[in-house]
Amino acid sequence: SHTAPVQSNTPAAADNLVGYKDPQRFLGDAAAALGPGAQDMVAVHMLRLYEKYSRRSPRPGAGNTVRSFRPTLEVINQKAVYFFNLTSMQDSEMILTATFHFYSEPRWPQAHEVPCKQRAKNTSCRLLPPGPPSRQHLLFRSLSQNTATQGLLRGAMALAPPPRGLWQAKDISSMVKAARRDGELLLSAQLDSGEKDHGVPRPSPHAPYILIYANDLAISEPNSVAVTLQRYDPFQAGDPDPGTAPNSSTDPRVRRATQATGPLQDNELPGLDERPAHASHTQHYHKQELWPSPFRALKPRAGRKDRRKKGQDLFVASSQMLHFDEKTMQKARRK
Amino acid sequence: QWDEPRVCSRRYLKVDFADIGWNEWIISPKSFDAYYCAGACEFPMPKIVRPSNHATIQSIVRAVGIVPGIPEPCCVPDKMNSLGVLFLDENRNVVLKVYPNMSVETCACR
Repeated sequence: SHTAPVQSNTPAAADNLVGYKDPQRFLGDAAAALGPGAQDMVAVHMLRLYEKYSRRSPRPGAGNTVRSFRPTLEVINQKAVYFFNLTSMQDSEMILTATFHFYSEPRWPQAHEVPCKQRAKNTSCRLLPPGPPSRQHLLFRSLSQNTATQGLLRGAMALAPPPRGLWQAKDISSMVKAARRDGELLLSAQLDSGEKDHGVPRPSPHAPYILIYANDLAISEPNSVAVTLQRYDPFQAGDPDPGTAPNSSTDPRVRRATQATGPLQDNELPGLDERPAHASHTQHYHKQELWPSPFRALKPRAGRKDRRKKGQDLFVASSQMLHFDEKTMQKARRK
Repeated sequence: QWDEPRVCSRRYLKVDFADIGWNEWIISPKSFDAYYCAGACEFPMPKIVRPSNHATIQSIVRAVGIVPGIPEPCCVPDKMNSLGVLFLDENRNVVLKVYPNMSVETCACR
């Protein structure tokens, strides 16, 4: 089993968050930044780290990334088990430290009646004074995605009962590194005190969370900011549906290459030898009708086959030679 | 912007993540001073544009005009600063990353 000492240099202690009870009080205006659903202790902690990193850039190699992981709560055999999905970690992120943060209160066992001996009638039964607070154990298991087992036990820690309710941090770096090495990026944590949990535990702002301090080796690559923050094509029409996968383009517009529809050998003006689509009978155009105004809207050109067919029977009536003025014609004849 | 100096120098630019559509997942900062570099790197270049030796040679060759088509050296960022960004990843977990080279401290001709 793994009994990680509570290092005094665990990040929580360094971030003087230990003992923080009420995240709401701490958030202040940052609460708006986080949105309504995220005003819990992990948000407070991350904002604290953001302020620290913004004041003083981290030393090279001291880690340029901190990832937080909120749990999903499940009840298994009447015990609260917290599951952490660590799959959002990037391969380029080298884990430096991983810490497990949890809120614990002293658990005094309920004073309970002891069946007193019936030596004499109506002797009052004494209540046993409550014993020492029960010891809790932290059990960590890791499992790969979608396996039904409870997972491999990665570590267990005995917890000294706290004198009062407070947040604590435990270093779980070696467990997380071993689980990642084995490709098991689903971690479960169970606070076990040996007693059954009274009532179904509900998600609370006191839910535990994991922080992973890492050094992203790819962050100095060109365009690293786009890898994690560019989530859709900025030129996409309208707002992206938040549900779509990042970088998906639901843009209805279809890009078309503009290529010429047919060979440009003839010097016919496009659209002049076509019949308008609605004309049912073939009418012969006279010259002045063909040019009602200097700018004609070009009509879509028919395919080459029907153009040749149409071209034959229309050639006599409306084949268009370009007309030049007399002077140009004389020059041409001379040449 | 009009009374900006002609020579290569740092110009003010504030980037608001809402303008580029990233504000949905970026918690903090909402905007930051990124700056940019612009201006001439023509011969003779003043010391303030901190030209590299190559840029000095290139601007002389261009000024002399022996080789046609040689462009002026470019005015680019020289010293840059990193920026810590707090954002939500695809699983809506809070992530902090410190990105290098996000804002311009000084410009130079290269």
